Amino acid sequence: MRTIALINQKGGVGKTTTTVNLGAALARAGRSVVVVDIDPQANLSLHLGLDVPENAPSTYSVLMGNTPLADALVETTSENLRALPTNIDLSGAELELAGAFGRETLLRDAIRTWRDEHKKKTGVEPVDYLLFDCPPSLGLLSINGLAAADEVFLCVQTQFFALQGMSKLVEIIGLIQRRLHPGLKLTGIIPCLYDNRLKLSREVLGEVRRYFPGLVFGQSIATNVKLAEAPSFGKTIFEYAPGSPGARDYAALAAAVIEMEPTA
Amino acid sequence: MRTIALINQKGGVGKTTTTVNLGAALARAGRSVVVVDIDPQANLSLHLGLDVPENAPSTYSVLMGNTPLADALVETTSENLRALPTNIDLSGAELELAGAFGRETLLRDAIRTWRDEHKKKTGVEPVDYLLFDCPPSLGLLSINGLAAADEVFLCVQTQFFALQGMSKLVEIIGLIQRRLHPGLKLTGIIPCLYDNRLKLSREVLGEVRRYFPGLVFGQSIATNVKLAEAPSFGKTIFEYAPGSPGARDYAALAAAVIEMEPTA
Ligand SMILES: Nc1ncnc2c1ncn2[C@@H]1O[C@H](COP(=O)(O)OP(=O)(O)OP(=O)(O)O)[C@@H](O)[C@H]1O
Ligand SMILES: Nc1ncnc2c1ncn2[C@@H]1O[C@H](COP(=O)(O)OP(=O)(O)OP(=O)(O)O)[C@@H](O)[C@H]1O
Ligand SMILES: [Mg+2]
Ligand SMILES: [Mg+2]
Repeated sequence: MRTIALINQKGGVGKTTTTVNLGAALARAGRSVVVVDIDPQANLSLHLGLDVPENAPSTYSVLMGNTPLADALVETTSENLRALPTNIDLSGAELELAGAFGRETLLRDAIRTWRDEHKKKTGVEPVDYLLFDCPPSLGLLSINGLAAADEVFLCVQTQFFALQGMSKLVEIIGLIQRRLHPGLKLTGIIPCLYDNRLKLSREVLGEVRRYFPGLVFGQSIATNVKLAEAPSFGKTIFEYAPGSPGARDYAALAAAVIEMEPTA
Repeated sequence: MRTIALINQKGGVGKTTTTVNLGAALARAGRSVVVVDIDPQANLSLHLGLDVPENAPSTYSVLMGNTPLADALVETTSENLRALPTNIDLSGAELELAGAFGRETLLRDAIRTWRDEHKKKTGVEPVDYLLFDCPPSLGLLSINGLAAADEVFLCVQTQFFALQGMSKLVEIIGLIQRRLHPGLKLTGIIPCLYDNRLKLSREVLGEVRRYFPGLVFGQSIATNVKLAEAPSFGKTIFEYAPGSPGARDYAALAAAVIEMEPTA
């Protein structure tokens, strides 16, 4: 089971769009996938048309210890793709959990219980991929995502502010590695909202490649309005516009992600 | 003195770009302006080329009570435009201040002291406009911005997720009005990153106008790459590309903001 946190404290860079569509592309390639919404904006849940009423099972109730993770998972309209959705209740979690015991590892512990029980019953992993959509901050919710994941994918918009936040993020990942989870590793950087016609986009992409040699995916995700339209219909790009450049980009990214899998 | 918080918990919608360039446009129109960076990403400070070393006066040291606001203000390269910059120290503030007495109104109190002292010495207001650039969340830092401001401008990207977060934001503004600051009012909605060629942009703009009749500025800010390039040079749009559509849009927005001023 690969657990990957999609993160960047810079807002609006394509984290949610990537979690949904990379998840869907991996599912189309035959991998079993769960996408987890840990953003109080609940944009991932919204994108998939999942509306969680207040007090219903959600990421929030899992973190608060009220619901086992298995009971909060829901099906989506895509085969092999399930979700752990959330709602606005989650926006209270950072303050509510500020004093809780083990507050940084609540998500990790809930996943561990789910995984162990599944392996005991069936002898195999519950899923192939677990993807976390993080909020645009480095607070307790994102820390929970990083502590629960083994890999980090950084979504980077190829614009000026992209490079600035990265040093802070790398510092936080280092902190988590030292204090909470030595196995955590930054394994991929995904260029999002890329526009090959803009000199700014090309220049920033070049700088990101120089800064993080070997970590930046060859496949960037180009700006494509179909990707921005799909969420209004509660659909992945493959359901909304399967022939679009957006669908092609995410399918190619998924192929590159699969290639990284350790051969059995 | 008008105090305006530029806010939206949705990330990457144009808050920082608007605070800098609306601030600069008001300054060019002869108003004295201070822009305040209350985002731990310190994107506003970066955009203006202001690099604040650790432990130097900043929004962080003002909130922690270590520096009077007057001592943390810095000049910018634009006439009539000053800034209260910050740095990454601010990212610790939300947890550090979680238990502080009056934690929601630290910024308001610092501004009140600065204003009262200035009026005592000179008999007039310290500035005409105080603009706050808020982070993409509704945590303690954004609450401080809302409690210190009399007006709220909502920056809205004309895309699907734009409408979703607005009901939560309106709820929070109501909470602040009831509990902290009855004078707070949502007085403007600024359509940002608008692309007239996209049906999605036109549709969302129509919905935002229906949802908030009379609050949406007639002047929207169109997508213009010069606006994304200017921060890499530490410049406002008026310094970097004064003839660009981006400069024209922000100048027209500033004129509309000035028209709202109560006539003396
Ligand atoms: N490749 C793309 N082409 C066109 N539009 C895109 C693309 N990727 C994302 N978008 C749009 O850009 C906006 C920001 O994307 P998204 O919400 O996925 O970013 P995010 O990083 O998750 O934001 P936040 O920081 O608020 O969580 C959304 O309106 C989305 O529909
Ligand atoms: N009108 C515009 N045209 C082109 N690019 C723009 C425009 N407005 C903003 N941008 C670019 O879009 C990105 C997001 O804008 P900005 O950083 O101002 O948003 P924000 O809401 O402050 O983000 P955050 O939520 O991270 O604080 C930046 O790279 C910025 O340069
Ligand atoms: Mg998101
Ligand atoms: Mg900003």
